[in-house]
Amino acid sequence: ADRSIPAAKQKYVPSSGTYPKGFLAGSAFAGVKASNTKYDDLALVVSEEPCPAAAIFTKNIFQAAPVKVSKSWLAKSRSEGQTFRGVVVNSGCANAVTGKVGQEHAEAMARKTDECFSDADETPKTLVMSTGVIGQRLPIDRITEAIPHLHSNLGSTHDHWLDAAKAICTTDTFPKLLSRTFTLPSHPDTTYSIAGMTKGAGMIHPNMG
Amino acid sequence: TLLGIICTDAKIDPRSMKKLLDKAARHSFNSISIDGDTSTNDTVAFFANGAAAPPGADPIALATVDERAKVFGPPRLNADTKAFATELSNFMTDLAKLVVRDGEGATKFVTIRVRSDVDYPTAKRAAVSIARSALVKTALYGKDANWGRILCAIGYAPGIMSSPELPAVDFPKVKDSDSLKQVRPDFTSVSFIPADGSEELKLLVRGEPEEVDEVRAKQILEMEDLEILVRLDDFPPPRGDLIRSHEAVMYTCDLSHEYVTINGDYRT
Repeated sequence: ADRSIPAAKQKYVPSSGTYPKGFLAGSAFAGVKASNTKYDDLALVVSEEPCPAAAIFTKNIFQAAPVKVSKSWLAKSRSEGQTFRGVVVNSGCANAVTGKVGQEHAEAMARKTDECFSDADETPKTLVMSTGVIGQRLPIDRITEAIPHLHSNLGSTHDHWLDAAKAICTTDTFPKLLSRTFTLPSHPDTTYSIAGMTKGAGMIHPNMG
Repeated sequence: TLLGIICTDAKIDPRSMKKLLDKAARHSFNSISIDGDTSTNDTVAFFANGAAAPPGADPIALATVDERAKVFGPPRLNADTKAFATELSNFMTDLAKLVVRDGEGATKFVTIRVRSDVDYPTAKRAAVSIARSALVKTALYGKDANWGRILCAIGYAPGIMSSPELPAVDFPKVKDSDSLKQVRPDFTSVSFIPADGSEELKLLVRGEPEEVDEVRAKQILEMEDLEILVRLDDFPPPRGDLIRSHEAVMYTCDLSHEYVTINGDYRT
């Protein structure tokens, strides 16, 4: 599909941003969906140093493989004080209702990303997300082959963040990226940043916890 | 599917991150609806690396005790935690609103604000039911000030019951679980709040339809942004002044031909 941004939506796409220190973002093409031959469909957002993470997940009973995998790792991290580096995301295939193989694919995607970090060990460092059509298996070989390239594309500029925000889109008509700065009362001279990206256009009535 | 990734260089106590995220999601991502379908993949992840924090800075933590509270009262959130919780909540709300603005085929961004004298769940149930109603959403697409469909959606909302037997003067401050579900049709009002800050357009006041200026209604409905305000607590003054109002807000969009086109073509 043509992903040109409709004129009415262009005002929602930022042309610059202030991004948090020590985080990198990037995207790459894996060709998850056969009909997509030109748009990046893998995104990676990482912290340069391991850091604490949290997540909320759908309460739908049929939770997709990446939801189950990330959820179990986060649950384990709470009891063991584990830290994470970031999250790898593919668009084009939700890896949902794909059974045990789907779970293995989600783990493989995260493990391959972990291998890109110098501090790789046995504990998972990367959470995983997928979005797209339900009931199809991930083309995992194409994804794992693209992950080293995805890692080499990481950077901290606005364009890196925007590219990542675009890569997680499915039927979205525009990438959704926000960033801002703030201060805290205890250190009013210190400026902090917060940045976030989101995607979604249909099948949207979240009930996460 | 909704996905979200949020990163900050503030320093946050790992044990507090999930609670902060949960709390902020309540009024942001968990308060949007495009088509009423909850995905198998919805996930929002939150990372905090502390890279901007000065050396020795205390982490933002929900369990911390304000120094003043040690003297003046029970433990409460410290100022940093409060400030960050507000920042995160506002940030996530703005992100969530972007999703609604991109609703498949959507032409309108609609805020549904429901006030109940009973409790928050009552207000939330009514707001969700309106936001999920295909007929309300098609009316909005058709620029139709159809308050009847809004009332209909409130009336069948799960967990909401009518209590016509209660006299107006004794409408209860609730004590038990049954009365938590009460909505009185004759105390229900519906208005459109224009996005340009002009005067609200009252469609229904305490169960009675207003003479609606159709030209004004059309003007309001032609704007991209619209707020629907529902009062389930619309007591005649001064009685109404004594009742505390609980407010729930949902963000949604209209339902257009384009939604069917996109989803008729998007297959497993």
